[in-house]
Amino acid sequence: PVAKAAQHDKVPRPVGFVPPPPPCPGKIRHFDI
Amino acid sequence: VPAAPPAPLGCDDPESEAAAEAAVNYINGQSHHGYKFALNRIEDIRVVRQGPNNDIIFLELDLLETTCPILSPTPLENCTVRSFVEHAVEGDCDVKLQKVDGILSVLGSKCHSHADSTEDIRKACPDCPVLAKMNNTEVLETVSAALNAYNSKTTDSYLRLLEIGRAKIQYHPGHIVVTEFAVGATNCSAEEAKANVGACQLLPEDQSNFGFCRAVMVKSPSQDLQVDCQLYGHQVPAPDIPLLSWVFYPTGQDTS
Repeated sequence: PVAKAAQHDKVPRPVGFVPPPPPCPGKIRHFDI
Repeated sequence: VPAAPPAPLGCDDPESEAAAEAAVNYINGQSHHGYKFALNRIEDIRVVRQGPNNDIIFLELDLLETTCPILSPTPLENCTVRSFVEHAVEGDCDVKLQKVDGILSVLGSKCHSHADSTEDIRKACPDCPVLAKMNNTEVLETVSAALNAYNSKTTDSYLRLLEIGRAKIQYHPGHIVVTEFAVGATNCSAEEAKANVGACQLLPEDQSNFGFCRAVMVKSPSQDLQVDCQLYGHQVPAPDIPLLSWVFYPTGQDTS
């Protein structure tokens, strides 16, 4: 039997984690074609 | 110490919107054909720091054609974006700007415009007429007949065709051709033109007077032709924008 891989704790975020860049593409002002 | 990288901008941040506004004004200012374009969406923005208070900004913009001809003095904010069922035309633009001490300047732009697909229009509005090709014979005949009709009635200057803006042909119910085209005043009165139309040339730049016409030709069930032209009066052109060239306006085009 293959030993079930030990559940690693959720990887802690590194110190100084930079959030992903704000959203692009931006809002639609009229309509999308 | 190298300049800290600028915080990544979001596409809806005020700085992004300010850059997009400068870009759209530049694109409309440089364009010589068709209609003014309005911002529909900021697709992407990338900022590359050159030094303190000196950034290069790369913008990807999604624009939509408005109903204002490019030569119209109407401010862009008063121009209506052409609706989807009128067969919208989209512009995709890549623009490079520089921001030095908070002042934006456009270094260059490259745009491609294209009409929405006929399938999309038909899906949303099965009976809506779609854009006709510029070299469609019926379109050319309608423009010619409309301009002749206008010139035969006007007491003002004889008008010459500059370019066809757009055209649609409805085949049911009734056979109707609708066209929009740009015109320029010439150095002849309409009366003088009857004698020698070859001598009638567009007014020189310092007196130029452009305008725009809309014409509807009903071919069936009965024949009728309506044409309405508005001249803008002389406008002082921006120093680096040459006179409009006498070319037809292709539906899809690249401009840099």
